[in-house]
Amino acid sequence: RSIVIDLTKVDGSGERWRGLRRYCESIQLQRGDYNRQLLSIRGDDLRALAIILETSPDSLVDELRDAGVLVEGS
Amino acid sequence: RSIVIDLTKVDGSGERWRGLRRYCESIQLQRGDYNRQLLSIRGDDLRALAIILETSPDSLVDELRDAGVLVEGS
Ligand SMILES: Nc1nc2c(ncn2[C@@H]2O[C@@H]3COP(=O)(O)O[C@H]4[C@@H](O)[C@H](n5cnc6c(=O)[nH]c(N)nc65)O[C@@H]4COP(=O)(O)O[C@H]3[C@H]2O)c(=O)[nH]1
Ligand SMILES: Nc1nc2c(ncn2[C@@H]2O[C@@H]3COP(=O)(O)O[C@H]4[C@@H](O)[C@H](n5cnc6c(=O)[nH]c(N)nc65)O[C@@H]4COP(=O)(O)O[C@H]3[C@H]2O)c(=O)[nH]1
Ligand SMILES: Nc1nc2c(ncn2[C@@H]2O[C@@H]3COP(=O)(O)O[C@H]4[C@@H](O)[C@H](n5cnc6c(=O)[nH]c(N)nc65)O[C@@H]4COP(=O)(O)O[C@H]3[C@H]2O)c(=O)[nH]1
Ligand SMILES: Nc1nc2c(ncn2[C@@H]2O[C@@H]3COP(=O)(O)O[C@H]4[C@@H](O)[C@H](n5cnc6c(=O)[nH]c(N)nc65)O[C@@H]4COP(=O)(O)O[C@H]3[C@H]2O)c(=O)[nH]1
Repeated sequence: RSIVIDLTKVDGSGERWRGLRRYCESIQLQRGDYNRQLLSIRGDDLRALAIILETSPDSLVDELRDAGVLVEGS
Repeated sequence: RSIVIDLTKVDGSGERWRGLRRYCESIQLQRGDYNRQLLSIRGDDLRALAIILETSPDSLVDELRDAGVLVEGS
């Protein structure tokens, strides 16, 4: 499945997504990726983030969607 | 290290690179990546290709460079 983070939304989002924000910045830096709108991450990353946030990959996707942090349709 | 394949060169290259050609096509398909000039692959991929081609990652990079299949400067 495709996990596309809406970067315009994740900045303003709450405490729970602090780790996600840091993660996105780190990826953008490693890539030299200056797209300010969105960032696609790996399925592996979703699994790693789920462990860090003490939830499951599927639940994390639902949470991200409810928080409005996923790009529509991803 | 960055492994950037020169797609314009890999097509005309010899038998030894048949596996590499198939691999590049498969990646392009998975991504929907239509850049006909070059393709960056993962360090993981270099390691996997080295095993398949019965060589080491470092030796494979040298071989690819000598065969003119790497994009200059990568
Ligand atoms: N479209 C596409 N291209 C791919 C994909 N996987 C690898 N590449 C290409 O191959 C280059 C090297 O990948 P790497 O060795 O894994 O080296 C990567 C990797 O270690 C890390 N990285 C970048 N993006 C991600 C990510 O979303 N998740 C994770 N876990 N690591 C990432 O930063 C390094 C440099 O990234 P790049 O500058 O982007 O450089 C990447 C990129 O040009 C893919 O699934 N889709
Ligand atoms: N997942 C994803 N990541 C993206 C996308 N567009 C850009 N990026 C990320 O942003 C970096 C800079 O892209 P660029 O300035 O367009 O400039 C790029 C691009 O023009 C070209 N390039 C290198 N490898 C590839 C490749 O495998 N496919 C394509 N289409 N272009 C590549 O060389 C430059 C450096 O590429 P990278 O090392 O890959 O580093 C890329 C990549 O990590 C995208 O649509 N999806
Ligand atoms: N900068 C950036 N843009 C993103 C990202 N995720 C999605 N996009 C945007 O959404 C389209 C699909 O991206 P993709 O799934 O990464 O699928 C991409 C990706 O797999 C590959 N690609 C394109 N440019 C690059 C590049 O510079 N480097 C690498 N490694 N892959 C690229 O070609 C596919 C089609 O690219 P496009 O038609 O240009 O269209 C891309 C791009 O406009 C992201 O994390 N960073
Ligand atoms: N071994 C290998 N597999 C590849 C490569 N390129 C694509 N794939 C496979 O094809 C899937 C879709 O790639 P994408 O459309 O570029 O969509 C990618 C891309 O937009 C982005 N992405 C992941 N890793 C990188 C990276 O290192 N650099 C860049 N620029 N984008 C990445 O995250 C999206 C989802 O990544 P995945 O869940 O990993 O899912 C990836 C991965 O399973 C490659 O060079 N080597």
